[in-house]
Amino acid sequence: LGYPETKDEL
Amino acid sequence: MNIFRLIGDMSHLLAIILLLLKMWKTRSCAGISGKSQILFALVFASRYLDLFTSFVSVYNSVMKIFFISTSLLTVYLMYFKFRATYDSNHDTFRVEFLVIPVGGLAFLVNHEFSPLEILWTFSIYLESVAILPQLFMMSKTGEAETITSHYLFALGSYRALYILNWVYRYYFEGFFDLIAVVAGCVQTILYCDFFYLYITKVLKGKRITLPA
Repeated sequence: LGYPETKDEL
Repeated sequence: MNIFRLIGDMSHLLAIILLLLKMWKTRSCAGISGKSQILFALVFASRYLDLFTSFVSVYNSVMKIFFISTSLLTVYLMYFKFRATYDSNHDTFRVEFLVIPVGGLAFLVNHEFSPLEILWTFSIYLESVAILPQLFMMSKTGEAETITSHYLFALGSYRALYILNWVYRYYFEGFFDLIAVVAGCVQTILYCDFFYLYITKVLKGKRITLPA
């Protein structure tokens, strides 16, 4: 689990 | 991309288009909180700075550019073109009581202490409460036009659908972003009272009116 470096959500 | 996320994004898009169409057709921004609209413009401007640093997809970039430009257009229409119709006497929520604490929180609770990440966090926290001036305005005037109600319903549904998207992504992709999830839940909860009024009144053909 982690947060993505590149955020794909708006 | 899953179905909840896609419908959520489309709902967000629909909300913005509904608001712009309402203003353009009636040549008026009566009943709309300019303060909420300025906060939304600030949300998009601080969140989508990554347009310049990373590319995700054409969909992603087009939507970001659309959100930034339409939010600025909305603010322009309210404060310049249709300023005479802006109901500033009822738009009296003190936005500094939102922006300052949210800014402080973004500095303290974030994924990474870097400028872009802090701005992203700030925008997520700010979005969760940005509708409060609009809800405050409606409680002061005690009413909302039907088209304004449709706008708010679409805008609120978007984050509720994102919650379903996060549940889906947690189970099927192992994705979990605590900051986005907590803020998204707060945001959705703020709309619950409005959702209740929308379902019990607007969907039955009545306007939203609140007791004085």
